[in-house]
Amino acid sequence: MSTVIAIANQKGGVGKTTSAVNLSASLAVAEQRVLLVDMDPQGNASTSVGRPGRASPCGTYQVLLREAMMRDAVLTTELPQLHVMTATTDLAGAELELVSEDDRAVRLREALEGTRDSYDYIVIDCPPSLNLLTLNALVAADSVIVPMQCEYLALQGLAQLMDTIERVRGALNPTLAIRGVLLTMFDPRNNLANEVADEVRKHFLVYDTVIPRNIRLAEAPSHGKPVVLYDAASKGANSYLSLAREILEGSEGA
Amino acid sequence: MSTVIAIANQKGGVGKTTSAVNLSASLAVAEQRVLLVDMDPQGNASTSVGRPGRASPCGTYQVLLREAMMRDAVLTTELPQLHVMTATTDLAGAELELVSEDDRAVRLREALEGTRDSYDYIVIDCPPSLNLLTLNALVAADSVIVPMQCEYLALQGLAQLMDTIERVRGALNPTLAIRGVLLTMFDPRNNLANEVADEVRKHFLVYDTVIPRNIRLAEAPSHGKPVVLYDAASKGANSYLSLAREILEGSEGA
Ligand SMILES: Nc1ncnc2c1ncn2[C@@H]1O[C@H](COP(=O)(O)OP(=O)(O)OP(=O)(O)O)[C@@H](O)[C@H]1O
Ligand SMILES: Nc1ncnc2c1ncn2[C@@H]1O[C@H](COP(=O)(O)OP(=O)(O)OP(=O)(O)O)[C@@H](O)[C@H]1O
Ligand SMILES: [Mg+2]
Ligand SMILES: [Mg+2]
Repeated sequence: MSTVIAIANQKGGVGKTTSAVNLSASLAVAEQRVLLVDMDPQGNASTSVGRPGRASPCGTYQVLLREAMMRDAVLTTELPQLHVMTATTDLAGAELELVSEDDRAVRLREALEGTRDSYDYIVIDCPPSLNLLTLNALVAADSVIVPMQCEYLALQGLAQLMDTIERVRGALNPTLAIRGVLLTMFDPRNNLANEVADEVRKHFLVYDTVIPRNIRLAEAPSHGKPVVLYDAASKGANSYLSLAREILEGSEGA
Repeated sequence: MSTVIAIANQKGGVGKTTSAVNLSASLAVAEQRVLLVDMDPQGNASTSVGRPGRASPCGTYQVLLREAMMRDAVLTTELPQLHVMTATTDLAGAELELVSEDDRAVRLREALEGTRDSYDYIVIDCPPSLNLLTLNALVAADSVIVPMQCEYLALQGLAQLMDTIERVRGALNPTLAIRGVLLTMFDPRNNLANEVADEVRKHFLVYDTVIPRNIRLAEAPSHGKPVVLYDAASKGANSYLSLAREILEGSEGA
């Protein structure tokens, strides 16, 4: 029975895709069977594992609209234990296309039901908004990881996101747990970052692992590889491996 | 007759809000009468000029739904020549609430018609997605500025954004001009940034002014001030003043 993790934050550019891709890859390296689901019409997660959405016949969009089965939409990647369901810009149309369907919020959860036994972890990359796509991810998920840059504007959106998660928990997914906030692109020399980090730790659960700013994380997507394949010795790769360890130990404890 | 500029890019965290706020403030410092319109439910532009959305009785949401007139929704800011129309999270609901209205794409353009004579520039901050809110901004605008971080994933989305702008130009706003790409958070010591910048300059119009990474730009929003009021001597403030000059000279030449 797999654990489904949504990587969500409506603030843009906080490291959602980078975290979804590199956590998935790190769990795969730790011999877990992992499915990465790209729920963002930008398709950045798909590209970052070398499977740009336009290169596959079907993906998340077709599965949400029930035009394809999960097994037709899942692709392998360079990492044997890591599979991906890709996204294209079509996905941006799903919200309006499903507007009159009563079950529009549970489409992803239903689609994943059939595959949960084939994976240990299913990791979902969300778009930068609290729309139907992110809602589907929160309804399908067992837990949420919230990547956050330690900057003032990112702090602003956290309370709103937590409100949304509470509402989803109340209405559609009572067992949804907020696993924690993941601090990303962290530069310890920067006062603002330290102030914001202290503030966040006061009010929310924060992972011990902090992801540093590391250029290798920004370079890896242009090679279509997770950072653990692009530069395994980098600080970026090590920080996501340590996050994977923290999650694997946590789920034993949870 | 004012010039309406949309600041748009569906990629998250590329400096849309920082550019909308600080370009507006820099134009205001140059004695232009400026209206900043916040079209993002996150309300970051509103907060960044000291007018958080929840503090005002009405804003962009009410104007789009025709529950209020522009003149009731516009507030003054600390800078005499800069006004703002604020956003709250309600705005996220506008897309579904307007789904059956035939004129849903031209609501902002119509609302601005009555106020264009009171301003020299109207600058619109867009959310990180190509949804109805961004569409409204593109339909209302005379020109678009595309802030872009020089990173691979940001490059990916540029072609898609340009496609969308072409479609808006074809269907709803034939005079919409792409004023240019604005490189943001630029670090000249970083190879990836230089490679991406060269690539962008090959295919798109790029402003001469390049915005450097400068911590004062990230600190200013927590004080509710544009950077020109927070730290006028900073590199961040100077770069946006130089962008304002480039735009003021360009519009004479345009
Ligand atoms: N720790 C890091 N160090 C350096 N660069 C990073 C790091 N994490 C992410 N980046 C880069 O920062 C940019 C934003 O990250 P990313 O695209 O993962 O954020 P996102 O939250 O998924 O964005 P969006 O809101 O558009 O979906 C990307 O160009 C990415 O390569
Ligand atoms: N030139 C810069 N130097 C340093 N920090 C910057 C710069 N420009 C923006 N920032 C910071 O980077 C973060 C992202 O910028 P900003 O919020 O303006 O991007 P955005 O495109 O509006 O994001 P969203 O997609 O969420 O709307 C913010 O915390 C901001 O303060
Ligand atoms: Mg992303
Ligand atoms: Mg913004």
